[in-house]
Amino acid sequence: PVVPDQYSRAVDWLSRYGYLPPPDPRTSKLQTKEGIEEAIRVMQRFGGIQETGVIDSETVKLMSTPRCSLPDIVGRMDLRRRRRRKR
Amino acid sequence: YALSGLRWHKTDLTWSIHSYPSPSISPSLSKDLVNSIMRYGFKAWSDVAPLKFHQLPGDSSGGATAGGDIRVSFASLLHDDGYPFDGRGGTLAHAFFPGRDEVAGDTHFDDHEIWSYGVIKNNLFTVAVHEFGHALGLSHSSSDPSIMRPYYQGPVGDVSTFKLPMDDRLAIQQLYGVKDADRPGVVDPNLPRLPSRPPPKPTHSDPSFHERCQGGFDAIANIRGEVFFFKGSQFWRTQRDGSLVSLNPAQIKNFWRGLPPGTNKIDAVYERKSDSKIIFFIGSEYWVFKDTEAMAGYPRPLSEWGMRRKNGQLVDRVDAAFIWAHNGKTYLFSGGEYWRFDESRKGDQATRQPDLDYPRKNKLWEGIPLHMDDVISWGEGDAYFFKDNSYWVFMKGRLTQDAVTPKSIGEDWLRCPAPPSTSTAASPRFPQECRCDLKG
Repeated sequence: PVVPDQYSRAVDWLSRYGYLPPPDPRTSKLQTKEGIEEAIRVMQRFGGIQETGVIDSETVKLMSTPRCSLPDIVGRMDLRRRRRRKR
Repeated sequence: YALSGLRWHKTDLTWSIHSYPSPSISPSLSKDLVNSIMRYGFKAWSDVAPLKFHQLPGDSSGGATAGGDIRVSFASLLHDDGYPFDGRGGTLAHAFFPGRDEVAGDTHFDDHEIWSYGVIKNNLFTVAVHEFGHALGLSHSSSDPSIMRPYYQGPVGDVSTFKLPMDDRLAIQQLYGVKDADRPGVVDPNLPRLPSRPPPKPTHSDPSFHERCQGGFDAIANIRGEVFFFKGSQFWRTQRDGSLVSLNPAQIKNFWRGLPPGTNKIDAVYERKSDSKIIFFIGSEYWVFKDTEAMAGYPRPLSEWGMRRKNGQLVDRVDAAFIWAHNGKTYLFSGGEYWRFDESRKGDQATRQPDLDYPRKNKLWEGIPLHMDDVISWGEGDAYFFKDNSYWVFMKGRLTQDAVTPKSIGEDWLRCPAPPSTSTAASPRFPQECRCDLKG
């Protein structure tokens, strides 16, 4: 089982590398459980490991692997804003 | 592949190096070698796209506009670009996409990392090719193989003959076109020949270097988030960020006050979870320290811990001690066996009793030597077992490892160079057995 500290670190990691929108201090928006699961799936797909949607040991291991500090998903927020405007 | 949407609107690009890796952290890389590695890093891209890279002299003063399009530097932690590095491990490097911003194209390597030109640690060429991909407009790719995968993948082989994977070739050619039917360009006669192997390690005449780098520590402890390596009458100290406080050892008697004069061997040390006091085991006695001062009334006999072997014999020394972060229990090791204690409510109470069903055999921890030097909890609560100059990691709460291959204490904790490559070491528990790596 994933301990809370590990979970919050994982969410921070997902935000940092573009899989989750960064926290918005103006709205204090909470990430939804489904949103985080989907972000984990995308991260797992991108990293070439099994897509489980949960922070399993393989996922923790991949998140601990040394890496480039640029995000993997660029412009996710811009894309969402554009979609909202379009609607 | 993925593109950032940005590219240079010219194909003649200039670059420069503004700082080099710290010799104390990456001693195997001279400035000349770094220059050569970077040139070959650019060549990987100019081999497949009509790009030309011209090196300019670096500006060590850090001038804002000097240095051309792509400015390479080695920096640590906060380095004035809004994207701080995080010390050793974690993030290794980053680069800014092309554009008109002042920082466009700039490529920064984390100077806290141990950079190398060999197979050990972070291969600078591999990371440089990746970052130059960003500086030219490529984003991270999920394809395998691709040099633009975000995770460090290890050395790519011979630098002078390296060819980009197809995914990366298609990406750069999408931005800048194909170079002469994708034929590698004429070899630049100015390109230096790189040594076929990493340069020899510098020799060290300092005796403390051998003491530090040959391993075989008496005790190792995680105290307040720093790791202390005790050996003889001295100790070294590695901080939370992985940096060594000093290459030179400190004297135990000058820092830990209250141990008997002439103390030249400590068997085991750990920091008690319940009150953060620090316990030292030496022979058949133990001391309790409040910060760096031994408390009054110590030493006291080890027999107070109630550690008996199956035959009823009292244990007269401790090999290793640690608190396993996953359950908060204290573990003491002696003579191939270990005992577990719950210290959560006992404080300084003199008489202790181990949990029932102990001792147990050390062999329950799969793949480690039966007699280890010491154990700590570290990182995400993982258990680290140390013996000689090797250590083994057990992920949180597990008695087995993902890989039983030991790692080097000297290289990973104490800023020591990698030893010359030798045949694969035998399993510590079954020395007659061979182990094969992937290439073997």
